[in-house]
Amino acid sequence: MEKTIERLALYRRLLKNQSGKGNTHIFSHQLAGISGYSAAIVRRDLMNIGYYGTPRHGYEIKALIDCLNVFFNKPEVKSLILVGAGNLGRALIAYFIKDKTEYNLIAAFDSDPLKVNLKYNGCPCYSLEKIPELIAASQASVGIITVPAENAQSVADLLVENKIKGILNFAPVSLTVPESVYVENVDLALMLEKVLYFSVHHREG
Amino acid sequence: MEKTIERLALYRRLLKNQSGKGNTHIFSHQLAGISGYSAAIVRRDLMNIGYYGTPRHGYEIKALIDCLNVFFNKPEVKSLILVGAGNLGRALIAYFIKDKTEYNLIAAFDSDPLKVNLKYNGCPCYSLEKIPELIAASQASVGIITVPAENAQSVADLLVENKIKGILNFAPVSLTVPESVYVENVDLALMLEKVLYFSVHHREG
Ligand SMILES: NC(=O)c1ccc[n+]([C@@H]2O[C@H](COP(=O)([O-])OP(=O)(O)OC[C@H]3O[C@@H](n4cnc5c(N)ncnc54)[C@H](O)[C@@H]3O)[C@@H](O)[C@H]2O)c1
Ligand SMILES: NC(=O)c1ccc[n+]([C@@H]2O[C@H](COP(=O)([O-])OP(=O)(O)OC[C@H]3O[C@@H](n4cnc5c(N)ncnc54)[C@H](O)[C@@H]3O)[C@@H](O)[C@H]2O)c1
Repeated sequence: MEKTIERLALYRRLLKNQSGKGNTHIFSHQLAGISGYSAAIVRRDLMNIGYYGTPRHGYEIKALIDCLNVFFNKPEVKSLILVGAGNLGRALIAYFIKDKTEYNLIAAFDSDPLKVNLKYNGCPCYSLEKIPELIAASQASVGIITVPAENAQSVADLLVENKIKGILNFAPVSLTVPESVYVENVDLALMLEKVLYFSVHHREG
Repeated sequence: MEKTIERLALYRRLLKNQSGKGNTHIFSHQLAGISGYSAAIVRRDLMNIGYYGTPRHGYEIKALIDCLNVFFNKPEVKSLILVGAGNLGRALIAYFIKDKTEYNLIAAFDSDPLKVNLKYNGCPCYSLEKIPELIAASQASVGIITVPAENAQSVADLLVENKIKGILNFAPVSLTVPESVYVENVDLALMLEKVLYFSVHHREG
């Protein structure tokens, strides 16, 4: 399920690039080629969201993008917040603040009084006590956690208490959350260790 | 294979934490509990690197850490470089420069003349033409790519030309490299899309 969602999000990005180049149609084997998946998987994924191509012309790119947008609940823009405006947090703010069509990073939060009431790339940074009020006002359902490991769980608890349903966690700890909350962990140190290992021992399988 | 390496790296980190708390032994079911994997998987992973615990006392933590360090080729410190000292690159430099025992971030590189010959958290930033000389001098085998998408492939080509065998790629493009080069892609935008999706539609399986 999670892998299917990743693939669909990737197809959507690639199709937008194709559309940007002026292409109007694409065959499943072509989308397979640029996405790195087999044509069979591409066709099955798209059939799963109710989209069928015509053998003669392939998939109509604009219609397929619309279909994917509907699937990902566009054009309703989803709101998200970020907690921990440190080095990584600020890099993410700079990056995620640009793509305003897909989601809306409404605010960052930090426990450092020197960072509160500053703006990073136009994104306001508030103290933690403002989290309940801002989540309620924006109906934000997703939070990004970029605080040190020792504080990540308490931040997660605060987000969950305030109805956050999805967390993108960069702290190197395993968070405990209710079943109804989805957590995606991005463990960069572990990713680096993996690359260091495989740079010497080539993948055998 | 890749998942096994991730788990072994995680066990090592958790065991170091345990050792830091003064614990000398741990049972497989305890390591299972804190790592999130089953005891059977933990035991199998450790047997695969030649380590066996005693039922009475469990695994001896220090000996197991040493065994994992040998597996990950410690104490030989691996050198790595980073290309693209932008927002994300600088956050990574600040983070990776700290843990000097495991690997050594020897330099960053950037095409922006204003960034060349600056130091970020003590890590020197050079122009791209210095890549061959620095890789050769340090025997760096891993490169981190944090340049814009449109330049990622040419940077990858340059690294591969200079014998880099492992790449941690943050640019949202699929890199083309020889079979002998390992690439780990970290696609943060796709991770966020996944969380946005599952925050609304709960995982069904
Ligand atoms: N920088 C990276 O590239 C990188 C890589 C891998 C993992 N990480 C992880 O991401 C997290 C952040 O890393 P960083 O390098 O940005 O650290 P950082 O120290 O630069 O930033 C942490 C920020 O969180 C704030 N903070 C601390 N406790 C808080 C709390 N309870 N509530 C709200 N804000 C709080 C701090 O004031 C600071 O601004 C850490 O868990 C780190 O392990 C970072
Ligand atoms: N910032 C984030 O949180 C974030 C999140 C997801 C993905 N990314 C990806 O990471 C990459 C970097 O993002 P960023 O936000 O740091 O961008 P940025 O624009 O702040 O930094 C890019 C840096 O790369 C340098 N550069 C450009 N072309 C180069 C080349 N050919 N060789 C060497 N250096 C070159 C630039 O001078 C700049 O310093 C992008 O591909 C972006 O899509 C970033």
